[in-house]
Amino acid sequence: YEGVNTIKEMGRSIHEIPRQE
Amino acid sequence: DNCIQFTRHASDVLLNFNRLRSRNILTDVTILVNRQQFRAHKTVLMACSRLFYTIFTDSVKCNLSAISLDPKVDPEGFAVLLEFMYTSCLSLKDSLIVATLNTAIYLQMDHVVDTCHRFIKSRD
Repeated sequence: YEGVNTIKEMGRSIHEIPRQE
Repeated sequence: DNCIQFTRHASDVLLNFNRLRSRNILTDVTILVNRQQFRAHKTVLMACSRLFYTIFTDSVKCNLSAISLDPKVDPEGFAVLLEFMYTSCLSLKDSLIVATLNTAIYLQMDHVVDTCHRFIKSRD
């Protein structure tokens, strides 16, 4: 975005759904 | 004005979609390929394939819970492409490359078709 100061977050962004319950 | 861009977000979302598929959660369609069945999410299929986009944007066909593909489609080739849709990883093997290419042409996955052509050329 022009004029927006973008900061990169390298870590996980959301919870991880498990393979099995 | 700051934008915090989570660089892994797209791949994290896709990973979770794949977990939902493997646990058969909210899958809403069965794709029948020569008697083999593949459960999937319509939204993921139509986001990746122009054929599925055409099918599921049709007001009648979008309600189908099962879709039969052309009997000429190879189930193993389809499995490779379905895995790609949910992982972004295209597993190309010499033994399956023609089946994968033909299935990608059928599903109208143009970028994958180009990649298959390049893979075949690199093998020549």
